Amino acid sequence: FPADKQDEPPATKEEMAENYLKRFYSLGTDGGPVGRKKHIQPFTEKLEQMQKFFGLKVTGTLDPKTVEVMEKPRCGVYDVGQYS
Amino acid sequence: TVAKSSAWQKKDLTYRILNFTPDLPQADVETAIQRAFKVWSDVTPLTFTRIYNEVSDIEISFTAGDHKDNSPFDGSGGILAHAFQPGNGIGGDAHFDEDETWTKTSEIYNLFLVAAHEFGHSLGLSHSTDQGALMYPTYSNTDPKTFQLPQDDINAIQYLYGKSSNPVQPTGPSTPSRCDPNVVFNAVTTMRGELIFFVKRFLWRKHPQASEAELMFVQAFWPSLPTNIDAAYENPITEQILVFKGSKYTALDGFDVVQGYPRNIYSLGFPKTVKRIDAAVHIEQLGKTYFFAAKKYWSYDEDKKQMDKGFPKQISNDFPGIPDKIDAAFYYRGRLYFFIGRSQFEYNINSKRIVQVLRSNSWLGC
Repeated sequence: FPADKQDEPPATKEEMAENYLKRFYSLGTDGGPVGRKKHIQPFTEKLEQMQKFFGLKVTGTLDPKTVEVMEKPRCGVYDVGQYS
Repeated sequence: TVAKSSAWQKKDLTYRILNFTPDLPQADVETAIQRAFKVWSDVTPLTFTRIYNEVSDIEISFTAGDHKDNSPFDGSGGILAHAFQPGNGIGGDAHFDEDETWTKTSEIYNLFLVAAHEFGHSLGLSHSTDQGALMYPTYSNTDPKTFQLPQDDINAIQYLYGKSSNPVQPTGPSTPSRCDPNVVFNAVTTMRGELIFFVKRFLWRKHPQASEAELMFVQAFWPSLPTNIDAAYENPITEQILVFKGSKYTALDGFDVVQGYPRNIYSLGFPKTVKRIDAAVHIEQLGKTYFFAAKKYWSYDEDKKQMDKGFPKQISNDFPGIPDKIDAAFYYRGRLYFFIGRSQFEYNINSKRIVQVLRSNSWLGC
């Protein structure tokens, strides 16, 4: 049988989180470079903003509960800010 | 919401359905969209008229992937749809991801529920942090047949467009807050080591190791279960949860509804005079299940699958100090807990005494 799918490498969760925060919390579009050498500040700040929005513990880290919420099917409109 | 100046400056809006998903008959799509607009016109002076041959205020389309609006969809799951705040051109338009499966049932994803949410954006609403609100960002698997616009959404849309002319102002369900001292539970049960507190269309789920309880929709767990249930208990022998509403009860095995349910409570041995029960609890120490209805209670033997002789009895005689009309009850770590209104009575079966009186929500981590 093919080997079980390896656990996704942590980077995937982080990339998923980064895309999520870019999409719904305008990470990276309001200053602060994003990418390999991103400043920790915007990512953590946006992550905390998302955790606060969803009433999660504001840890600033990608805890399982936060990842679980990020993986839920949802609307494509920003949580902070507006489509225009 | 957007600023009032950015909302539609007219009350009579138009919409046009540019194309149809192949997942549903066209008529079902039209009905879902019409019903989704009605959610908002019922609570405001807004009207929505469908037009066919010219550009409307709210252009509705089904599309997939990158559809040239700078907000590409992402395949099945993830992002389901989006819509733009009021304005000219793309303003107000709503796009639905064709890579999703659109349904008219509680199977994911119900088109009516998603459309009602997106049209909230088309009218100028943002996302709500209220977990029970329609405008909450994530999809909630609730029963589309019994949908009621929550109060949080009514407040937001009426801020922008005012109240409806309906002489009876519509109101909607509110979301329970964990530390509301006045919360009244419909039912409480253990569930494989966790505690489940049912309140209206929600449940609080409390894991012994977690400091706080987690709020969920009942129907996120069990889509076919009714809301506002009457009673629930865990049968430790079968590890099933039995949930009661009116004269029916259903058995749940984890997230599954057990085949052959719902059944009549009369099959358990209740007389026809009993129309509903108030609370149910299995007391392991006695090996009996107690059912409470009005001022009486019954004892049921799970092994023999019948009511014990000599019942019903008066609650006041056998549980001194416990007021009649119990809302909920559960048995946990050797103690029996009765919930009556916003009070909770911890009861010692052996000494037949109330050990302490607590707030009903003392378990939720307030």
